[in-house]
Amino acid sequence: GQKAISSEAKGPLLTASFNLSEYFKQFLFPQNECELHDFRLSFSQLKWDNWIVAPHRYNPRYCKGDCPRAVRHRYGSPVHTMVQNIIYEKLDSSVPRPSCVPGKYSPLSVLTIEPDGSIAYKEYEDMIATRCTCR
Amino acid sequence: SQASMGESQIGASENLESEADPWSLLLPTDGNDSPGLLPPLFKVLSDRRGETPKLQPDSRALYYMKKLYKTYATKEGVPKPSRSHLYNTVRLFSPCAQQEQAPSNQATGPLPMTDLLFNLDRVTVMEHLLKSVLLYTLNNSAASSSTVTCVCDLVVKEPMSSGRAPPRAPYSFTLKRHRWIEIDVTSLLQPLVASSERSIHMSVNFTCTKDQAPEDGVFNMPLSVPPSLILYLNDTSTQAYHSWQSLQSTWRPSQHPSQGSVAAHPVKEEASEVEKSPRHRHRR
Repeated sequence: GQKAISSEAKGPLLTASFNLSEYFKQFLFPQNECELHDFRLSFSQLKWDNWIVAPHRYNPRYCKGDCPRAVRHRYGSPVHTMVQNIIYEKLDSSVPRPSCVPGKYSPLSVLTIEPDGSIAYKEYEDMIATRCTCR
Repeated sequence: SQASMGESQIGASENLESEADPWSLLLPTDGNDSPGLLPPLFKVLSDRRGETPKLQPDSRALYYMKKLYKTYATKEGVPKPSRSHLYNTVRLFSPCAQQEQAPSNQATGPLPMTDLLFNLDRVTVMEHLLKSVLLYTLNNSAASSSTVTCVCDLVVKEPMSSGRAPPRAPYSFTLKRHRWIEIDVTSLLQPLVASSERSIHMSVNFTCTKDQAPEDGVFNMPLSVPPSLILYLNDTSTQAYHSWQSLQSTWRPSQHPSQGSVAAHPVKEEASEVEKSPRHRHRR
């Protein structure tokens, strides 16, 4: 098709390719995609350091960002999430879009001094977010 | 309505500013502090914000628990997957009272019986005892090259013991290498902790002889400070981390400890391996 393409024919071709890239943009992932963010804090900031001996630093992490429309494979979201998205886009925008929330956690080990002077080592469930999901 | 909206916004911002303390963000706005709302860690800490603990723990006990913490968790506080123990709570208690009695009879040699009183109020009903040890710290001057054989007499006085003969724990250790000695008292304490006894009164004494010079008779056991009582517990509450659920292995504490037996294990200097996991155990 090389011959078929002449200089004047390039115009509409360029337009088409431009529309094509515009078309695909809607499927790209949002710039601020839903993902895990760090938030390192020390227990002294919360005035807990006279009770909590360890750890010195605690990073509970958090999830923030927009959920892409095609969430299925990347976030382990249930089909309900896509249904909710369609409702928001096509039927009723008062229904909120799916939210970016933690989907998996890890425990935290804490060493504390008890009021009676005894010392306790305890492991608490779900204290650090390790994965985000759209729900 | 604009004016009232403005007033309510101002009210809200003042309200937020006044609540600069993070704790008020955790407490329900209706003021009543429903305990179910806060996980135990935050509940406990929200009750204590800003205060300092009434009683400070013994520095050696704190050193030992910090070593234990480093063994079980990373710097960020995440429990290490390599650990194979089943407990998610370890509590160390220092005796709230200790007195030495004159030796009741010559049989126990010149060493006085030591009375120890432990208050276990901090143990919750959801915490089930898996293992318990008396932890002795040896002072450095005790280091000597000779092997020492000790017999430990340990009697639980209150709650009234069931009249059993005091358990004996013949065991030997060389003083120079060990900084801590652990005496397993699980079989003694298990029924007491299970029956929600929270005040344990026991008396302990060591009778030691040097193997190379038994003619010297017993000698004074250089135990620098009264022992601590360590409880290894499984907290069954929902907020506690249950690693063993992922192992799908059911673990039962020793069902029938031999009557009156009190096992003792000298613990190496590092005290890092608080519990040796036998090599042959295959992790699933």
